[in-house]
Amino acid sequence: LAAPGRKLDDAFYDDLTEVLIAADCGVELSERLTAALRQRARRDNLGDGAGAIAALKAEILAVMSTYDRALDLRTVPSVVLVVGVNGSGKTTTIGKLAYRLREEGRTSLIAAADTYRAAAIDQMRVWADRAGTDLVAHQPGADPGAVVFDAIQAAQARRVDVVLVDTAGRLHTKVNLMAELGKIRRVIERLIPEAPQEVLLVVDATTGMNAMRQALAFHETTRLTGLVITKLDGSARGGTLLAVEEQLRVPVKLVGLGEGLDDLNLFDPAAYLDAIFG
Amino acid sequence: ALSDRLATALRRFSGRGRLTKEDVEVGLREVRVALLEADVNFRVARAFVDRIRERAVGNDVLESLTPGQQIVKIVNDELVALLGGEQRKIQYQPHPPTVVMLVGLQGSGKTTTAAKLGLAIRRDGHRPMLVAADITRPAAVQQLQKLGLDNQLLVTVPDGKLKVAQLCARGVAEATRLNCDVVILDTAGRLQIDEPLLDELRDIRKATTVHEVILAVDAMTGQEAVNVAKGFDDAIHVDGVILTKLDGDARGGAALSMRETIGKPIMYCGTGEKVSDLEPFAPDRMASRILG
Ligand SMILES: Nc1nc2c(ncn2[C@@H]2O[C@H](COP(=O)(O)OP(=O)(O)OP(=O)(O)O)[C@@H](O)[C@H]2O)c(=O)[nH]1
Ligand SMILES: Nc1nc2c(ncn2[C@@H]2O[C@H](COP(=O)(O)OP(=O)(O)OP(=O)(O)O)[C@@H](O)[C@H]2O)c(=O)[nH]1
Ligand SMILES: [Mg+2]
Ligand SMILES: [Mg+2]
Repeated sequence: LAAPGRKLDDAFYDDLTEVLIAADCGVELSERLTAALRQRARRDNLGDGAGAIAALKAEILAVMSTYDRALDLRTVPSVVLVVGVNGSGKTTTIGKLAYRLREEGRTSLIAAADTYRAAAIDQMRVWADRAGTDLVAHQPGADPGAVVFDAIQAAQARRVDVVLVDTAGRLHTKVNLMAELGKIRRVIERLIPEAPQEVLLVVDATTGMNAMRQALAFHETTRLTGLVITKLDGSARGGTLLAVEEQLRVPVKLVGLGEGLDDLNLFDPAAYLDAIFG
Repeated sequence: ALSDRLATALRRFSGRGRLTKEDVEVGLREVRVALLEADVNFRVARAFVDRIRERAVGNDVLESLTPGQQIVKIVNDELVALLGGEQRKIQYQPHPPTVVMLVGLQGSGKTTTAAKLGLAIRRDGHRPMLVAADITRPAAVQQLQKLGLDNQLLVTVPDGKLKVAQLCARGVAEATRLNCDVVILDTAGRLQIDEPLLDELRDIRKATTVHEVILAVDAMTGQEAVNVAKGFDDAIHVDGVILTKLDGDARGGAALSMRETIGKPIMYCGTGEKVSDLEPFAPDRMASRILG
């Protein structure tokens, strides 16, 4: 697409729409971006494929750079609530995040608040050990709110910088599970009025259009402050994040790039767009 | 829904009595968009529309008072035909044990599905053994053990110091020793672009005879469903697909994408987190779900 000298003909714009759709950007956004570029190419005389793609990237980047993508961890302790549908990568992301925080000189403690799924607490415990952080856990089947309560109290007592809260995967269509999430949030708010400082929705990069529905539903239940796109080391490009950022104005803050402790990066919009457009 | 969009799109032609082929093209575009919004892969969506075009420009559409409804019927019929075909459950070998291997991307639902299959197989009058062959994910073995414990399913945990292929062979041997006639290998999640991990699956097939390879795919998978299915099928040959998390509101276009690309049947649907939440695949219900 971005080849120097490539003509800006119908084939170019068709290919562009295809690239965007193939990246899971969705039909609406893909066609809108293509139509806008077509107009701009005439108006601003963008020349060739290289010029047009550079202009498109710059335009998208201009919007994406208006977000503050840093985690808000100014308060001690700051609470980071991690939510999302089943299997998206929440537990693994928390392990990586605890490690990253430690590398940055911040202490953290993990609340193993997935008290439902088989071996969820065991899994979180392994990650806590790998990251060199403490874990607060009850027995399986315990009230997740109680685990969060204990974790925050422990963090306050020990003057820990960040509390990372792992929650059970839940499909946003399950009313009772979303209500449970609301309850967990209120436990946090009652203990620390400004908390949770971060509510991160973890989304698997292979997710298609359902990512928007997930984001809308979770945002309604517990106001999101950021997204984590996981499994970007795979072949999926996670293009749904563009529409989600646009519609919710919630930024992608972190990306998962593998299954290791170190495989978590700050989201880099420029690098991301380069990966989409080649 | 597609019927509403078609009604709107074709309304401007309704005054003239009979549609032209060009008018139908407007309707076919709506079909393609609807499929894309349902996560059907863009190449599969285009091929699908090309397939139905001939019927869609037939007289029963052009002369219909409700051409939109005619097109919806054509689309639905074609979807059901493509998704359905060979209805397939696990095929039990005349000489047991039947060895089933579950594969797929990270988090697609393999471990949970292994237990679900175990329960279904036991209810079928067979004796399943689950093999905890994921030795990389933290507490994966404990996860399968807990599911087994809660549902009275046998789980074998071969020596974690072995290579995965040898571990699976040991699991099959143990199952045979205990008179189990079906073995389910729960493997670690992996990317279809991870060649060394695809080799690991190939090594499993060399170390022990695998009769059925089932690919677990999350129903919310988008455009990459084609590449994922092709990647696994080209590497180790897939026999069937299980679509998981269908209790959500993902449209499930990945089902059509995979069926069209690798031509393997969708055997079951995962419809919840409980081990009893496994249902046989129903093509007509999947078709109306994709159409939305
Ligand atoms: N390749 C890759 N795999 C990942 C990434 N993040 C998580 N995973 C894998 O995805 C699978 C699911 O991760 P989990 O952390 O258990 O996901 P979860 O959201 O906590 O799952 P539930 O608690 O069951 O809802 C595991 O196999 C992880 O190793 C990533 O960035 N890249
Ligand atoms: N709602 C729902 N959740 C499901 C279904 N199948 C699996 N899950 C959930 O999805 C999450 C991931 O399931 P796992 O069985 O751990 O997935 P996996 O493929 O073994 O994951 P890896 O081994 O890490 O690759 C868990 O939270 C499961 O409870 C389903 O059909 N519906
Ligand atoms: Mg988890
Ligand atoms: Mg597993």
